[in-house]
Amino acid sequence: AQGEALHDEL
Amino acid sequence: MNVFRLAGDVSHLVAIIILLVKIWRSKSCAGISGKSQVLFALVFTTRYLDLFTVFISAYNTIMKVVFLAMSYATVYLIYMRFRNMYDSENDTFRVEFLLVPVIGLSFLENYAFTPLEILWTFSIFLEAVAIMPQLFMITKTGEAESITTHYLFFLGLYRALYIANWVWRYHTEEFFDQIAVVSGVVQTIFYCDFFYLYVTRVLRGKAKMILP
Repeated sequence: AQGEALHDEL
Repeated sequence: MNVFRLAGDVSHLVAIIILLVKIWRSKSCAGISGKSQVLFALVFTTRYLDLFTVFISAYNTIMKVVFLAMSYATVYLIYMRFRNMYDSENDTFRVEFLLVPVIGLSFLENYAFTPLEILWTFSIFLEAVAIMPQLFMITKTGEAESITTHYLFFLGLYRALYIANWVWRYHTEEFFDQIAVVSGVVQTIFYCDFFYLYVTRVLRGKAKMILP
């Protein structure tokens, strides 16, 4: 799945 | 979190610390592209706007604050504290040639047409090209102090480790962030030429990297 709106990476 | 991403974040932190300490202790920013450092501060600013709206983990929040603080401190040292040592005639890369395409692309290619998401996408695309002024400056002066090359090595290594992190996350948690992956691969490719020179010259104990 493409990146969800919540970006958990720096 | 996985070992590749942690190693990548540590490598990124090491790079930023190497540069900041180098400028502070040598009281000089000769050979350093102020433009690249401004672009990196812009990358962190546009990417970490969710610092106060989304809490992911203590680690995430702390690292965002550290990266923001250190990147602004570096810009401050270059353009304020040691501005008389700033090598402006060699730091001539036209950053508008980077900003215009990156802004355009972030409006075209994003996950959601919302301010926060477009700014996040802008920061991802900008990070891929933010090192260009620095690499351009090195080709222009034909040399780089070894400390500067160590900074570039860890900076390039960080996104290479993130690629390993994305491979790992794809296979373990079906996670795939297409925008970050494509941009991260492009970013790492830009360092390949430097990596070759770094291994063949700097690691052979040369005082500074002289370009062929």
